[in-house]
Amino acid sequence: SSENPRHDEL
Amino acid sequence: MNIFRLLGDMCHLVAIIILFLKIWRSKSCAGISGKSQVLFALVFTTRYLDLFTSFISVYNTVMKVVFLVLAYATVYLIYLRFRSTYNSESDSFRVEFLLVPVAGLSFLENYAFAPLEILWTFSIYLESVAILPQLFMITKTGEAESITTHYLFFLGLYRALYLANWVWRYHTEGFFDQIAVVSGVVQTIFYCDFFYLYFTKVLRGSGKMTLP
Repeated sequence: SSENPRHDEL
Repeated sequence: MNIFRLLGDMCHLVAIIILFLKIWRSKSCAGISGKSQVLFALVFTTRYLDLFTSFISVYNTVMKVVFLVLAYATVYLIYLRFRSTYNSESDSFRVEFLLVPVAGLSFLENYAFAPLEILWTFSIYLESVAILPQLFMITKTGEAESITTHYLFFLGLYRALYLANWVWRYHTEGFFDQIAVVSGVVQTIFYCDFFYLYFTKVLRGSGKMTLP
């Protein structure tokens, strides 16, 4: 699975 | 932060406030799916658990608290305060048909097999289908009050603006959140039929929306 983006969205 | 995401968050906030005020002032939740509101409260709960573990910005923290408070306050109005006006017989969507697949998928397709990450993934998948009980209820009753359609319009617009936000972020910072994007597309597609009715019926001033 793709990289783990930092969840900076609501 | 970009204008699409800011506008999206504002539309989301407006939608939630429209619904809350409608129920609070009319002292009635007739035509509102309590199940969808419970699912949204669950979406915020499972997504915002990082409220205490990771600080992103004042805006991020404040908005998360506002969404959580308004979501639970709306559920409280429907199931406790004005429960006598709740149309439970019309709100008959089997939410277990949503929760089980969404929970299963969040264990299968996620960025990391860690509790917070799986709960975040669950919240993303759940949000894409959380409005279905409400849309189902409208098809069942065959109509929706105009204020309810404005609520749905802003709720659908918010995720459509988030799609624009993801295009913008991809081109400006190479950011790509595959799970959020795919779910966001599915979520927005569910609103297409409603958007068509909204623009052809409600905005022509026909007051409430009656389905053909």
